[in-house]
Amino acid sequence: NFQCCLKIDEISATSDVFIRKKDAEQHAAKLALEKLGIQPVDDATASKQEGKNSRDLTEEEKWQALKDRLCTTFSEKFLLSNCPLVAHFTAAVQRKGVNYGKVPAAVLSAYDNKIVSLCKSINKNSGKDLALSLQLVLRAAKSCSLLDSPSDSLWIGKKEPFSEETKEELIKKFTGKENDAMEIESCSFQAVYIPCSSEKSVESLTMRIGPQEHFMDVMAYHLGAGDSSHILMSRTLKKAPLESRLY
Amino acid sequence: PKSIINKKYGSKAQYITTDV
Repeated sequence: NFQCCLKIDEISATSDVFIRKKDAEQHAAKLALEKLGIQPVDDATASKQEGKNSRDLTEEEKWQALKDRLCTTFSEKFLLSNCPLVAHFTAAVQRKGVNYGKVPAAVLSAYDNKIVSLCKSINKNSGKDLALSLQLVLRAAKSCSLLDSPSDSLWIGKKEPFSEETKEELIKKFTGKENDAMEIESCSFQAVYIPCSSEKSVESLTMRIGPQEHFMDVMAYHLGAGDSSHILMSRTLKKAPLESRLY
Repeated sequence: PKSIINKKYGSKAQYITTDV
């Protein structure tokens, strides 16, 4: 049996006891929403509010919706409003060289639920095929006038650079620090390394992430990938600890 | 509800699930 305690800033909500971990988490989330005074909206109402359901859109409208969503993820308003992708954009504005301000396309195609669902509406196989959803996102980005994704590149940025204010806000939001020194301490996490050759053995791996490093870059090093844009990530693994993914 | 929390609060929301 599972019980979940959800903490958001000063608010905490403890669920009833459930057989499934997922149900405990959902119940804790429901209680937290009630405490926060947020009224959950069911899917049908949400679709009505958003206008057309993505299934009702024409092919062209689906592509436009995907391009619009990609542009939204780069908008300063979106990034500064508790966006779950903030760590990736913080790394983007600290990256040096040609990929400054860019995020790996796979981050957007895997982590943003709205993008995931728009890709599925364009091609239902993209839900299972990570390379296909990446391909759809890149195609949309490369044809979008506001975004910058050079040919043969797996990175997406926006043509107009982030303002200094946004850069500072992103760093402050992520680190809780006022300056851009990224003085957060090093951290490490455990991973399981699964070689593609069955002749090699599965290994436990400890990854150390320095104060100025981003976990995707460290992972790219361990995977022998050129850079973090070459990493594909799975959807979250069912029956595994929260947010576990295969990279 | 969980997706709403995650969308709104991202990594600020901490789920601590215990086996009871």
